[in-house]
Amino acid sequence: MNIFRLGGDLAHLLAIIILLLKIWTTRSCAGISGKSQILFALTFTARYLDLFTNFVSVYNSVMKVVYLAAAYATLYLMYVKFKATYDHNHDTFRLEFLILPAAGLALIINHEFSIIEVMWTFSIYLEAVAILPQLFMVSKTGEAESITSHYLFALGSYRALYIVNWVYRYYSEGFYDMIATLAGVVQTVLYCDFFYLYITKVLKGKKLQLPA
Amino acid sequence: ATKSMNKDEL
Repeated sequence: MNIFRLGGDLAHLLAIIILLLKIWTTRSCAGISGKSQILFALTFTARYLDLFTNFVSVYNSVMKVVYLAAAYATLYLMYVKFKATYDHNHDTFRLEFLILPAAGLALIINHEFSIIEVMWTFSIYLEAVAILPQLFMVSKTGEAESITSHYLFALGSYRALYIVNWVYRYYSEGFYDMIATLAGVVQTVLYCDFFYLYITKVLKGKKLQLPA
Repeated sequence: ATKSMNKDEL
């Protein structure tokens, strides 16, 4: 463990907590893409199949359980409890356009052709594009609540910090994982224009408005 | 190779 990875995990945890708090306190999931949340739940499910078979540390196991519980709790809040506030009309990204290519690529490019490894690889590729429905929704509605933009900033920062972690681990222990690293770069690049808007607008107290 | 295989990251 290093401070970059710990920082990344805490940014990820913060993002998940911000989202749950936003939905719970405003009792509304307006502006949030349920499709992205489905992809995140899928990602964690496919990645943490080894939750009971591969014990790394208490921290690792606890965080996996927290991520899984939070992902499904968010789906419950969006599709059951506050279903009436879910914005179907703006959350229209076709999930199959993301799930099928990620699954196909995971079958072709992986570290090992085994169930657990292909599922892990699928989760890595899926996570890289999981935010697209959310970014698509923000561009369609043309704006986002400030709490939603804080959520996106924390979520985007998490994988950016992981990239620093991989650089650090490469030079300090010779560890590298090209699949996770390249997918992480793609994932972080997708946030770039949002990061620009967040830093130039939201941090100045303005609302996040996307040029329509 | 691109191997890592040790899944110690989240």
